[in-house]
This record gives sequence, C-alpha cells and structure tokens, in this order.
Amino acid sequence: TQDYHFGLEDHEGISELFDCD
Amino acid sequence: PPQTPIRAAMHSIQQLRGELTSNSDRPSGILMVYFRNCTVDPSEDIMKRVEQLSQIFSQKFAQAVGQRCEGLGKKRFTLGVQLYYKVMESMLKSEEKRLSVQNFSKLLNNATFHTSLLGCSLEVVLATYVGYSLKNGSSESPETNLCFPWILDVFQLHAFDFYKVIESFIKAEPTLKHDMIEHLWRCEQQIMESIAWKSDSLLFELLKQCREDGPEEQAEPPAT
Repeated sequence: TQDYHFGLEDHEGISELFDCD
Repeated sequence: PPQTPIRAAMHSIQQLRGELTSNSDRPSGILMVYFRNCTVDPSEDIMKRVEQLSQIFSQKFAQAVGQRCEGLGKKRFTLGVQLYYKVMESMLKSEEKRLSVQNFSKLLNNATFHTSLLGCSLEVVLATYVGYSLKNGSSESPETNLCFPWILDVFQLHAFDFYKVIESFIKAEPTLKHDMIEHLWRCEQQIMESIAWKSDSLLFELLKQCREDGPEEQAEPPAT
C-alpha cells in the first residue's frame, strides 16, 4: 500500500491554496 | 472472525457512518462562530449552495445508478455533508492555530473552496460504498459508475481545485483509514497525470500567469 506524501510547507495551508491568506 | 474483503469493506462503511453519527448535516455551533467572525457572514450562501448541490447530486446519482435509487443518493449526500462540515471545522481550527486569525471571510466566501471540499467529502463517501460493491464481486453494479472523477463532472469542478483540498482534507480528518488515504492519493495522481492537462483545465491559465509574472526563482543551471 502507498503512504501519502505530504507536500505542503509549514507556511502553506488551505487559505494560501485558495488565495485567501 | 477473519476479515474477508467484503467484511472489511462493510466495516469501512459502518466506521464511516459511525464516525459521522455525532455530526449533523448542518453547521455546528463552533462553525457558526467562525461564520459570525467573518467580515461577510457566509452562512446563508453556504446553506443555499448545499441545497442546490443536493438537487444536482441526487439527479445525477439517479441518472447514473437508476431512478429508483434517488433516495439512496440523498442518503449518500447527507453523509457527505456531515463529513464536509466536520472537516471544515477541523480545517478552520488548524488554520486559526497556524495563522493566529479568526476571520476567514475570504476563504469561507470562496464558492470554489466549498464546492471542492464538499466534492472531496462526497468522493470519500462514494469510494467507501463503491469499494464495497467492487469487493462484493459486483463490478457490474451501477454504483461503479460513480468512481472518480464522476464527482468532478457532477459539480463541474476543475480538477485542479479539487486537487488543492486533498492534502488539507487528509490532515484535517485523522479518522480516515489507510485505504481511503490511498484512494485520495490515487485521485491526486490521476489529476496530475491526466485530468489536469485537459484542454479546458485551469492549469494552463495558471502556467500562463506564472510566465507573465516572470520567474521569481532563477531556473536551475543545466546539470553538467
């Protein structure tokens, strides 16, 4: 089975991904 | 008793439903506080959108699985909404801790964010049931029509937007089982390897914008 590789940096989250930071 | 694939799949369904029994298909008190803290309160838009997407989902579900299954579609949708509000609350708590802010007005008034998050929640629900159908040896079951990327077409979601919520979704929902995390990883791979490169994809617009903005980082020199 495959482990999920988290790729977001500590300073990145859902707010930044949707340009709402 | 030993876990047969079917028993394991049924167990996944029971666990998913068990996890969500304490979650309503309406926003919790904590979520309502976040909504009230917004510069523009998104509550009404969120409720209206859930209602609209419920109609669309039920119709598409009935078309894909059979008209007599519309009620089943509504049940699947309700589970999805419960998971949607649960994960949203968890995401906001972690964003509050990470950013030290409580006003998430831009994010919570972003329709694409909500549609992507609800889409991902429904994908988890559908994959749990489809997993059961496939393991039950009924690969001909109409429910297998609901396999990813069916949900993207139903909500006319850009694959790239759906992709953006996956990692945060997995971080925000610690009860996700390993096979579901693996399923979402496969969705990511499918998006990155093919769906995101379809002609109408958002990706091309973003790449063009990046090129117009000019590279912030110097391109790496070619390896000798």
